[in-house]
Amino acid sequence: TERHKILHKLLQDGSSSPDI
Amino acid sequence: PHEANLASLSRLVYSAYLNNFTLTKEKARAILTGRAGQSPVVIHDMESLKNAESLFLGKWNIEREAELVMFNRYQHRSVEAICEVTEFAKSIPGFGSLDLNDQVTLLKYGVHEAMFTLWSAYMNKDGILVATNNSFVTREFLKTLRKPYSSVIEPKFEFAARFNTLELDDSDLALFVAAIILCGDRPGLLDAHQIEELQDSILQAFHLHLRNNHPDAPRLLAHALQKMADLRQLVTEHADVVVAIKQSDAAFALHPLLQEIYEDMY
Repeated sequence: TERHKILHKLLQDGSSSPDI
Repeated sequence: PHEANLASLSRLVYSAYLNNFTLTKEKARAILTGRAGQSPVVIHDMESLKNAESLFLGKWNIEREAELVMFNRYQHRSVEAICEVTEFAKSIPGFGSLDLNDQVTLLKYGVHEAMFTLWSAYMNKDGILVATNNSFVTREFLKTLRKPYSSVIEPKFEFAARFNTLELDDSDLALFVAAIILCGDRPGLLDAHQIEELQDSILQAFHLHLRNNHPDAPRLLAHALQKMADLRQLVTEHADVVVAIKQSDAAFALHPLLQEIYEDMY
């Protein structure tokens, strides 16, 4: 989970997430 | 009633595709064949690359190498494409009800296969359309980049040449990409069975859709499914090239999203 945190964010918050 | 359900699934998946992918095959083909009116800027050598870069990104930084500029452009476009594929996946009926860890695994292994499928639509034998920048980068120019950068895109052109002979349209591609994402044999899945069931429905819908959309090509489903194995090979080779670039270039920085996708992939 921790190793794929950007993919998690993309799935949960979409591409507007500040990490992307 | 079963066929009606499958046809409705096809419509849902196609509508998700149209809502999430900015550049469809239809639009790309219109630009590539000159039907769209406006012609893209052709990048065929260092000079035209410099001109295009200063047009789109401001001043050309002479310190930066062309290979790194090209690869960063490529990374940027990949991240955008991965976001589009993710949003598309989220709209596939059933995907959202999967365990979140399985959704992550499906994307980790599926996004590049999906992306290279879609990029085939933007390629012809001479180059690739990068419509976000309204540019067309020639295959010959990409071949002149120093190794290993010259090996990034060439295998994708070879795949595209074979894949494009299937003549799938956007409504077919929507189901093909959905089937790629819902693949039950990705490493580390928690509930492969549930994913296989979803993929099975998509493949049935794809089968029916191809029968109606391409009545003169009865073997099209089999041919399309064979291409899925080619895509997996293409992604494995791609991951190797990225490792080679990382090892050969101190100035090279891989985007964190791509980093987590490639890490422990195959």
